[in-house]
Amino acid sequence: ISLQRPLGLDKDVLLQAAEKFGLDLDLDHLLKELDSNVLDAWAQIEHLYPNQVMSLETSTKPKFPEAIKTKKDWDFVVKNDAIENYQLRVN
Amino acid sequence: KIKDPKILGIDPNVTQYTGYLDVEDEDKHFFFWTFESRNDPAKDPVILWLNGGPGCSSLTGLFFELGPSSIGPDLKPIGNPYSWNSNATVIFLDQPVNVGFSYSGSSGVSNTVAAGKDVYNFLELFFDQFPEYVNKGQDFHIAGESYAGHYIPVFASEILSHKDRNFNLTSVLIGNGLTDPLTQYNYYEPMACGEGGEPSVLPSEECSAMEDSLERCLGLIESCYDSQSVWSCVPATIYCNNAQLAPYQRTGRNVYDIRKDCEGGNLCYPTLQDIDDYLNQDYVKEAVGAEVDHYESCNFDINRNFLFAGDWMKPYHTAVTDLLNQDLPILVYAGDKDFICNWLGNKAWTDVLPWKYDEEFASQKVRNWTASITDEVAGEVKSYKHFTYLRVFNGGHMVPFDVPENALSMVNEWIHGGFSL
Repeated sequence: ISLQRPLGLDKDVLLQAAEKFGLDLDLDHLLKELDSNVLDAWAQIEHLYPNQVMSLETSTKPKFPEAIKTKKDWDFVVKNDAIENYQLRVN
Repeated sequence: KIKDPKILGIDPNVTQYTGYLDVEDEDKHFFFWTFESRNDPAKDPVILWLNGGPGCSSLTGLFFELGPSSIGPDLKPIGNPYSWNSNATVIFLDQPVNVGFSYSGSSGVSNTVAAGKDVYNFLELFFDQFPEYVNKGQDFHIAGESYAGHYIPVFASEILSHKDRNFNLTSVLIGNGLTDPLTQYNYYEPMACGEGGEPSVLPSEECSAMEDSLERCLGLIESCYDSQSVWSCVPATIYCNNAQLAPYQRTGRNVYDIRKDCEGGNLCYPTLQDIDDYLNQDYVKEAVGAEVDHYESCNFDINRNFLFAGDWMKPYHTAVTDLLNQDLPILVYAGDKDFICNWLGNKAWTDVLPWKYDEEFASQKVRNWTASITDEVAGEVKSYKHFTYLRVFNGGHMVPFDVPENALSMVNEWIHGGFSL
């Protein structure tokens, strides 16, 4: 077990990040696009901060979905035709 | 029937509204709580208050900083005579979704620009329902702190892009904000190492290590500014935060107040737990119509997601340039005991920000600011035309918590005094 890789990363960190970000990674294109400073930083990050690489994620899921209880008895419900899909409920 | 929030005894003599903005097709629901002005709500301006994080509830601002009550250890409200609704109606909005009492049944946003569209639509519908707050030409301001230094410039730009809006945006106030990381990250080492008005809190070798890593950090932020790609902005955030913030955090000191140690809880202030406990009581949730059964002051998943979306290091200060060039008054204030969004960095970015009067602003002399309520010299101010920077003496990250009288002086002078201090 390597202390530098406690989570046993088995892929290149850029590929792993792309997977976490939900992006298709064209590595050839990316290597041309990113400057060496950025690529070096990715390489170091894999070793220095593996936990942060493992937690790469950008979508937010409801934290307590079971704890949502919709209420109905509002004093006002406001809609505006100019703003589709939006409404304001006021107590 | 949802109970009237007045039964909670939080400023029971003023009219108050709670509720949700629903974005139906995305299943997003934003919670808000509004307190009318204690003075003259028919004429006084309206302020939208936003806490930062990203991922922290604006009810922290309500109960910990500038709202009409704090919460005591017995979970009872304690009136705040220096509440910002003394002379303004104040709206506290929990955003983005999945923060505080706001929620989404599906997923949420992880960047500032997406959050801005929801805030604009909230304001349109709010003022549709309550035209009495705008139809006599009352002013409307957005104020916030910390990561709201990202939010506010973008939200204000989004608002100004809608020419047919039903409300006026009069000014914005940014307190201890993160707005221009490329400039501000230069000042963590000076602030921690004795150049910010307080003694150094780090050993010299830690200060040297911060200096040594700065060039690389700034190079990464520059790459992020140039490309604004997640591939550049994420490593900039990880590298710079570990190199420039972590040495201070490891000392156990309060990142929001260099004079103090971090005591209990994620945010270093034990009283924040009282607020969580108060808002998690059933009778409180019933009175405000909360549809989320479990309240947390900060959602660290949101924090992580903004960070890993590359939002942290993006150059949102360019929106400040646009706002100033459209003549929108802007106040940037900073409590001078904060580390994490310190006054040195905030002063520096306002000095180098390009806008139509940037040279004139930069050449202005700093002068003393005397707070009207206490009649004491409470800070230092630099101003030209509609752009003002204020250093607030003895304030931490959350200025209204540390110096409530002077914070109220500041906001009253700004919104009622023609945007000058």
